[in-house]
Amino acid sequence: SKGQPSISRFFKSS
Amino acid sequence: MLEAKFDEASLFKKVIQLCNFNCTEHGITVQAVDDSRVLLVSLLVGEDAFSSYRCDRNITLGVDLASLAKVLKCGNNSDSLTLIAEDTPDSVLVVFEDTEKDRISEYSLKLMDIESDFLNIDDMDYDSVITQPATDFQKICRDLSQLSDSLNVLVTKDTVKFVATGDIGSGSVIVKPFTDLDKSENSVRVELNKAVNLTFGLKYLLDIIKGTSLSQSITIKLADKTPALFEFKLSSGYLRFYLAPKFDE
Repeated sequence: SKGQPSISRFFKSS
Repeated sequence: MLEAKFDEASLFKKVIQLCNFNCTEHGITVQAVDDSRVLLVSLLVGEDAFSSYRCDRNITLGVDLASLAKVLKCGNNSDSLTLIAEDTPDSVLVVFEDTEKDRISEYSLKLMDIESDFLNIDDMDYDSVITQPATDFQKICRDLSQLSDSLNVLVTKDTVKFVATGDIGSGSVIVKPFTDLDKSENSVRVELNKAVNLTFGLKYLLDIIKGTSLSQSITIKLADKTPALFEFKLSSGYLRFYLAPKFDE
């Protein structure tokens, strides 16, 4: 089944 | 020093989430991620949204939103609302003014040190961009959330299809481009570079549509395996949500 990825996987902290 | 005056307190009342208010000469930005770290919200209230705005140097206001909400209830929607803070503040002053009745009320709110990451959001290339009336998208999400916890969005040439399939059955809504010359906010625009077939958690979409009262239209930018951007434009600034589609790991 499809998982819900965390947003932090796509955007890095400054 | 920061001094930011909204003509109508109601705008500020609508846009509250938990977090740091980052104040610069260009306006106030707020970024927050939900507890599950899935949904990112980014708000910009530009300097032009204020009837007067002054920010001498960048200031971060760490606001306990439950406390702020209590203070905001003390003002009437038609009052002007001014935020005042010193350069290194431990509190922010909230001033309501009812100019007709010559009544001024002031509340001082203690600030907190809130540790939070600020995420860098770069511009991205999208496969499709859809703009439609915000209330239409709100209804689609609410209606289809009764059938499933996932919303499938399919975009092909000139057609957007929203589909939900669950235990009790399935439902779909098809939206096509439409131009309303008299009321452009009623129009539906679909730009397509590449066909889209994505699935989103409706739990998060139901949070996103809480922004509906802020704007007449919503713009949705979609690409495969990339966070979708859901944007409500404000008269000066925006409320943006970033939500990644579900995909196979």
